[in-house]
Amino acid sequence: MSENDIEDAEIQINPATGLVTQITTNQRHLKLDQEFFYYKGFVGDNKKVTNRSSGAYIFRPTGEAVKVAEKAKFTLQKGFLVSEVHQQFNDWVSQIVRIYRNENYVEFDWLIGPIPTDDANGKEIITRYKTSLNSDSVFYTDSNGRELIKRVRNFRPTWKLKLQEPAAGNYYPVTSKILLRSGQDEFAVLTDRAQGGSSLSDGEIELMLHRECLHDDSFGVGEALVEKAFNKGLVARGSHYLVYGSTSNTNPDGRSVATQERVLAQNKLLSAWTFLSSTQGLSFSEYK
Amino acid sequence: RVDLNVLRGAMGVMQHHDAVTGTEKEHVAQDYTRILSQGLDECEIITNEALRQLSSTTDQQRVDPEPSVVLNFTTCRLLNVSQCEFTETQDTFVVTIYNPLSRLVTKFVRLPVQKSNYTVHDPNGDLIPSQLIPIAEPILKIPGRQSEAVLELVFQAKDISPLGFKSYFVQKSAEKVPTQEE
Repeated sequence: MSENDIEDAEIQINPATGLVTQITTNQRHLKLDQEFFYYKGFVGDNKKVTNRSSGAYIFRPTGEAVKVAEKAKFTLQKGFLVSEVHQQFNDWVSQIVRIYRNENYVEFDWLIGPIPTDDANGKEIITRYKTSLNSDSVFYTDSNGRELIKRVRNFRPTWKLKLQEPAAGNYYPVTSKILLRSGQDEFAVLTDRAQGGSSLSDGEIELMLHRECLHDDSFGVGEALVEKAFNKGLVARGSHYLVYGSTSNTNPDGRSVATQERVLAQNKLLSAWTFLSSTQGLSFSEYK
Repeated sequence: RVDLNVLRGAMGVMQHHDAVTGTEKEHVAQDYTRILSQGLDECEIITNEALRQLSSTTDQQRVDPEPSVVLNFTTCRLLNVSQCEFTETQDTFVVTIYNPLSRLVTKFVRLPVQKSNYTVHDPNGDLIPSQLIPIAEPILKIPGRQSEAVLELVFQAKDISPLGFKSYFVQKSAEKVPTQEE
């Protein structure tokens, strides 16, 4: 899908699976697999640390992440200003992948919920962006909302680490950005809200989108994390903005990808305000 | 300042209690939502007044002796579920985009609307490109969504000055609605 403009982003979809296979920003192609998974939460009696349930305070998955669906039903909406792929993975996971004319990013507008409560464990839903970048166990998060902090998988800078929780132990707060670097290449995911995120394999970024934990973790809330609205489980909707480019000023607009990310983050996190007014029945010529 | 205090108080309470992370009981979270909503209501008074002052012409600037239209500004807080009673029910309306940043900004505006055709004029009176795009099926089914909107009207608010605003005139047109194939 392309609007044939130099600055436009592009995406490619596999028509057989409905999944994204490639994105293009800054006129650079990046092979990308994006899918949704969920972790099953640990269930315990909370009497010992090892029996602590996954809950509001504790992210404690049991086992590997489970893929939500192998394929997505999809429809294509192509237009002059915006083009979209509407993907439906199952009854409670869907997404719109979107590119705007003259904009140099790809938007993933995800919609999760109501999460089914058909098992004892609860579900913690993530999205995973898998690339071929060789990130060598390193990723970066802007955990304090300001500077980027270097994170190394299964590593702490001041002690020898033996992780008991391979997924949760590598999760970090993401205030607005998580990224990978490989040489001069940089792949960044900007979030519209604070989320937890990690890179559990080289070239991968994952972000936690929504959770339904059916057991309290005994840290004081005294309530399982099962929120409802309109007598149904909560639905969460949000966006990720993906940018790929060079860390030097060799991108088509002469800016580094970090500069582009900063401008994009300002545009999205401090977005222009929209106000509406009645024209009190006037036609355009009268109003003018 | 009085109009800002409710939201200030709400933010203070929520930051102190780590709200919206799920680490409060559900009915407390719902109460935070209520307090935040009240805060935003109060803030709307001050933004409305500020925009009215900024957008009104003074007597010296007026070349037209007719009284001008006084605009009241409102916001749509349910755009996250693609719902807005105002844009869905009005045949004509004005969209004002305010840029809170200290540099030029271009924004794609998305507004839920009912099935029809629309024209959009920019502040110079020029017709600008706009697009209607279907709202994705799962969004239409979000529990609690009460909306007849099945489309979103998209247009580009270009080059809004730092701390400035632009207003766009949106009008339903009588033309036939194109089918998906068209």
